[in-house]
Amino acid sequence: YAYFSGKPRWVNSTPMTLTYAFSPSDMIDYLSSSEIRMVFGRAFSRWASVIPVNFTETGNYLSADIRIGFYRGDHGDGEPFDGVLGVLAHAFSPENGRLHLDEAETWAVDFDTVKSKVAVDLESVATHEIGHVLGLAHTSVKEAVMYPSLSPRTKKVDLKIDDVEGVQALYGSNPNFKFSSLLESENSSNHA
Amino acid sequence: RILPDKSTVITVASHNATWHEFMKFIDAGKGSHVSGMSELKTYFNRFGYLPISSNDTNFTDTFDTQFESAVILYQQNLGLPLTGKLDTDTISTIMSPRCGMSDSVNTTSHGFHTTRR
Repeated sequence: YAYFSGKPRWVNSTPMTLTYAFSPSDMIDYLSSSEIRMVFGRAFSRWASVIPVNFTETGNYLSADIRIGFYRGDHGDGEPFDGVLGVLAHAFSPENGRLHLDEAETWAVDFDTVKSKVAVDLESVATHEIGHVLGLAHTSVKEAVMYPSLSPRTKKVDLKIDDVEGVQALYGSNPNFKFSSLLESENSSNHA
Repeated sequence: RILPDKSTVITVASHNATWHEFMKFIDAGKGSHVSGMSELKTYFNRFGYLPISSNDTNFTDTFDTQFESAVILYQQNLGLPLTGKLDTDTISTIMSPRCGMSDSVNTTSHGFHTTRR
């Protein structure tokens, strides 16, 4: 696992609660807001299950810690998106909180209903970008969520040991988290 | 000439996804000169592997020593065999969609340094 220089992390109150909100104007219309909120809710819950941090959705976009939006091409942050596939999304290191997804992609919540060869799993990308928002950079471990690339029509949402060790080194461990459960799931997927 | 109907054009467009043109560099190695390799060097620069040297503003189409080092660092960061060549594994990983954040470790890119553990 890797960090941004200086190992930036969120340092607000303890227990820590980070709020997140969706842009009121920069969203996609072919997925309902409830679907998008459900997907991001699951992605945030995955990280919350391993560190002592709560994530709470708020309707107040401007004051939220984490601000999520879908943008096309040059959207003013110096990192323009590039159309179908290529760069899918990006997020900024703590405590910036911006999480941007490329509107030009075909975002999918499940691949049963979306047949496009270039469909991209929204939950996988959301889980990855939340890792950046928390302070993780990219890893060289291919199975890990924080690996830089993701093929179309591929789902990768389960945090691996590399992801968990990295984020717990920043925030500590959720008292309800047991490494053994993670080891079991990794062993079973390795055997598979 | 029969123009392809709109849906065909859209289908073709999806096959022209970003970075698919990099397929032509497959198996290129040090010393080769392939037209358009400067585009691939721009990709490596974007993700933190190849700094633009101060004197020349543009990348060349030559697979030089500096680019070979960049390819090896990329292979290291992406968990690929360290061949220093644009082999099939490396090219298919390059063409794969990805996160826009830089991979750079301990170097400056987009204002972000990262430290690998």
